[in-house]
Amino acid sequence: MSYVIAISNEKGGVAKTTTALSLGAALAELGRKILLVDLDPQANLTLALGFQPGSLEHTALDILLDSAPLLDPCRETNVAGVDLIPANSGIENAEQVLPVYINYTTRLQTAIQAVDPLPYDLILMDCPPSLGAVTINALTASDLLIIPTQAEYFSAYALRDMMSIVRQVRSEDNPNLAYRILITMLDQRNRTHRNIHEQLDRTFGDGLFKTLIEIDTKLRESPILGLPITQYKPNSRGALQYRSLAEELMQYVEQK
Amino acid sequence: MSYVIAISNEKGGVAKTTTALSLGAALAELGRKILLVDLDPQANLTLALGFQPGSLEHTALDILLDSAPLLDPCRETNVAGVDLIPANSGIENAEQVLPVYINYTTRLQTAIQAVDPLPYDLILMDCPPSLGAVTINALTASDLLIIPTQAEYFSAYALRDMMSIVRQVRSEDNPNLAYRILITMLDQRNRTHRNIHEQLDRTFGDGLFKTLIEIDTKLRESPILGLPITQYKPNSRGALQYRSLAEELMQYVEQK
Ligand SMILES: Nc1ncnc2c1ncn2[C@@H]1O[C@H](COP(=O)(O)OP(=O)(O)OP(=O)(O)O)[C@@H](O)[C@H]1O
Ligand SMILES: Nc1ncnc2c1ncn2[C@@H]1O[C@H](COP(=O)(O)OP(=O)(O)OP(=O)(O)O)[C@@H](O)[C@H]1O
Ligand SMILES: [Mg+2]
Ligand SMILES: [Mg+2]
Repeated sequence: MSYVIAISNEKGGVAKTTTALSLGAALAELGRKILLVDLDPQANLTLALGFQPGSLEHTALDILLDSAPLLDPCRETNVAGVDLIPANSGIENAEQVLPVYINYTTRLQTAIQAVDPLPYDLILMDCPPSLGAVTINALTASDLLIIPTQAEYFSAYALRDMMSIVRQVRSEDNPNLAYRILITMLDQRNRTHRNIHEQLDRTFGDGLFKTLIEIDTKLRESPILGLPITQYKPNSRGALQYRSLAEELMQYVEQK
Repeated sequence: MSYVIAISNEKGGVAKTTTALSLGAALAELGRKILLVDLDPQANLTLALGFQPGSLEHTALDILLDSAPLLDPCRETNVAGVDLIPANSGIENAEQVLPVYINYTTRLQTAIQAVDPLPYDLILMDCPPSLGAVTINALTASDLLIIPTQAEYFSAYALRDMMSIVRQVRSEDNPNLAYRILITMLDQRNRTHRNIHEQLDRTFGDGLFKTLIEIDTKLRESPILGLPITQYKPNSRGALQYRSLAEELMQYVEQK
């Protein structure tokens, strides 16, 4: 059985894509077989792995709208142990078309369950910055929702909508959906960051990963070369912190 | 006649909301009468002006779906010369419902043109981080699209989709739509930021505002108090840079 993770936050620019890429690569270093799924019309995860989204014919859209088998659009990447179901801008159409299908929220879940056994230990899905039909599909198919969050006012406020979407998905199709909040892009020297981080710690307690991802400009550079941080700068702060996140996640998954 | 501006970028977290709020307040300081419109289900612009989005009954959704008159949901704010049409999380429904209306892309344009004369010099619309039905409505109703952009790889790549949506809206309902790119959250000490800023300058030339908005943590603090930067820290770098943006914009608008 594969463990399925959605990486989602309605708030934009909180490191959803950076987390999907870096965490996926760090989990592969631990010997796990990883499937990344790009569900964002921006196709940043696809781009960060060195693909040209505009030139791809088969993407996650085939699975969402045409019921293509999950692994049809799947491709190997330049990261050992990591495969990708890519995206391109066509995914935007799914937001308008999916709701006309009956049971549209379970299309991804059905596609994942239809492949038995699935040759992956973990599936990580990068979601767009919205709570539309595509994100609902990902949450319905997931065991765990990881919510990357900046320690800033708008980002902290977005957790309110994220908690209500978790309640909604649990009451409809996926009662066992768990969540974990990941603090990203933290600048320990910044007073607002420190204050809001403390507030999130008090409010969410165990709902927060212990691992913190701090600001590291090497994380901005690595997608330019089509490499995850673990290969671009293996000893950078970003690489070390995403490795410790991978270890913390595996402890959480294995105790479940 | 009011001059209508959409503030949009598919890329998340590039300071769309911060620009709508700060630029709106700086234009009011120049004596202009400003209407801000929050079109994002995150309702960050509404929140940053001190409102509780969850408690509002009348929002921009009334205009988009129920053809309410433009000024029905309009409210005064604690910023002299700035009124607001607020949002709450219900706006997310518009993404799925709007496309079933005939001519759904011109609903906002029709609502704005129906009020004559409109008591505002400029209308600024804060868009969600997507290119769905709501953003298309805003672009169709606009004279100018301002595209806040970070000098980072994913953000620069998003300009490709932004240019194609501008071409699409010009060919369908709004042939005169102009655009201007605004560099935001710039860290002049950061090599990636400097490199990508230079590339954008070479590629877009006059398509870029001359004014640059640099990193200023005071811009993160001001929404916590429900105040724009021009009132929270009037002499901060952020306040000064958004004031010079307001002046550059008015020179552009008046020469048109
Ligand atoms: N820890 C970090 N330190 C510095 N920069 C970072 C860090 N994490 C991410 N970034 C940069 O911040 C920007 C936002 O990150 P990213 O694009 O991954 O966020 P996102 O949540 O996927 O955005 P969107 O909502 O548009 O999908 C990117 O330019 C990325 O390179
Ligand atoms: N110049 C700046 N310096 C420092 N922080 C900034 C600056 N501009 C914006 N910010 C902060 O960066 C974050 C992202 O900005 P903002 O929320 O305005 O972007 P957005 O494009 O509206 O995001 P979304 O895509 O989620 O709507 C916010 O926490 C904001 O306070
Ligand atoms: Mg992303
Ligand atoms: Mg915003």
